[in-house]
Amino acid sequence: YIELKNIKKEYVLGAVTINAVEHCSFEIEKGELVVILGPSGAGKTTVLNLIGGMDKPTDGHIIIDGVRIDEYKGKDLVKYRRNDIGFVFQFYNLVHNLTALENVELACQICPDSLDPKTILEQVGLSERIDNFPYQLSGGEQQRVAIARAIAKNPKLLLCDEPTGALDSNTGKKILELLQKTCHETNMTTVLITHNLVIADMAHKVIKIKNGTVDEIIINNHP
Amino acid sequence: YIELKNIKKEYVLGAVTINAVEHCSFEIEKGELVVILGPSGAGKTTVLNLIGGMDKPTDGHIIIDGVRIDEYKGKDLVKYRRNDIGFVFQFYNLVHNLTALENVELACQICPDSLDPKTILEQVGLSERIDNFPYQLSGGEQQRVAIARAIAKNPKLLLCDEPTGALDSNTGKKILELLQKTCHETNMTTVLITHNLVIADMAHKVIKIKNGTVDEIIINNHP
Ligand SMILES: Nc1ncnc2c1ncn2[C@@H]1O[C@H](COP(=O)(O)OP(=O)(O)OP(=O)(O)O)[C@@H](O)[C@H]1O
Ligand SMILES: Nc1ncnc2c1ncn2[C@@H]1O[C@H](COP(=O)(O)OP(=O)(O)OP(=O)(O)O)[C@@H](O)[C@H]1O
Ligand SMILES: [Mg+2]
Ligand SMILES: [Mg+2]
Repeated sequence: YIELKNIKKEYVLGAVTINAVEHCSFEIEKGELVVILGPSGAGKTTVLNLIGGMDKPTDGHIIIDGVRIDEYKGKDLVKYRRNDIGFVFQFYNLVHNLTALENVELACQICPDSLDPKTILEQVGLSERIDNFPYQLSGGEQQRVAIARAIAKNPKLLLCDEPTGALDSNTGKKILELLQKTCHETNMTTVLITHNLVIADMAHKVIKIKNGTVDEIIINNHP
Repeated sequence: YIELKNIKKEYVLGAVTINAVEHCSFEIEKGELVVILGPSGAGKTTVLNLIGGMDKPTDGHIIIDGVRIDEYKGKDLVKYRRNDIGFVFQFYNLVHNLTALENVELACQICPDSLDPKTILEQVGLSERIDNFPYQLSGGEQQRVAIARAIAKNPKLLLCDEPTGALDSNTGKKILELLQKTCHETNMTTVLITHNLVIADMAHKVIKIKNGTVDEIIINNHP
């Protein structure tokens, strides 16, 4: 379902070039829960942004469902990002002048098969807070709104950048179980960046990234 | 050195009142490294904001170095926040149109006994990136700039809100060792919110907060 072939991503800053990712190749099957591990600055967010069509690779191919998305432009790219992808950003990117419920509804409006916003906010433990604005919520509560927004789109591919970074281990576990359940029930493919090794044990596949390239891939037959 | 006496903090949202913190009392000695643990939404950030003078309690006393800071107004409050406190916010709050070095220098300019910005950025592992802007850095790299900015002020009291949330365990450990070292050498008091139980073991004291109040206090004689 997802195939990265020899991906390279450079950032040119004046006279300096930063090789964020190079010689990066891996495959992910449909319906899999895959975890990406790696130290700070390894290139994890860069890889996730490339898979989600938020950025373009400097070289190499990204093939999703048989189509090269690195060649997408304009309308095709917008349609891919809107309909196929649910994204939980590392810094949430909530709309600050909309309530928790409105933030989730906004994502549902652009998606044909979306789920019910209130139900998803209940599932992440925020039924009491749906009419609050992001600044009235704690860090972990804001993160849970961002997770609800991505799941409610009922996407084919869910990309999560440290979705439980601001959560305590109990709350984090409940959120992961929700992701795992959604993944199984709707055959959604999930790619998740984390530093939490307990989460890595729940995944079908773990891809370890170091200095911008794949360091090791571990297959887990009984997650 | 720090004494919280029966602290209460309410947020009034129209007809609803949220009791973020109530009946919260504890003491912290000078030079101690204290960790605050608790689930998402427990009131940890609220307590840290109150100690740092970023917000006012609804009721109760906050006494730092024998002075009631909850009664501070205007100039006294600004002086307290500038000279005594180093703050690592949960969402970094870096100035986006300044480089990493300029962000740290800005904090040093307002402080009489500040340390050398370049040296501190080197100690957090960013000597190659000091001339980059926040958007050019990864999540963990931005967090390390925020940590360097707080330490470089050479404050009496360092308040950190999940300072290693975006870091892998190796990078996180190096940062904590830096904080522990700074704490010992300069007799700086450090209060640190975290979900990482390994960090809690490094502290002199652990304060567990649940539903807005102190649930348990653990003293650790050999951190
Ligand atoms: N400005 C505000 N208006 C209304 N409620 C608020 C406000 N700030 C915080 N709260 C509420 O107060 C409670 C405590 O929030 P706080 O940010 O202190 O939690 P926390 O322990 O830091 O959680 P996390 O681990 O998720 O960051 C939460 O239920 C939160 O929703
Ligand atoms: N816009 C940019 N311009 C220049 N360099 C960048 C840019 N974005 C990322 N980088 C660099 O590319 C490298 C990889 O960044 P990336 O954000 O993918 O790391 P990461 O693995 O997600 O790290 P973290 O765990 O700290 O979030 C880093 O060294 C970073 O500084
Ligand atoms: Mg990242
Ligand atoms: Mg918080």
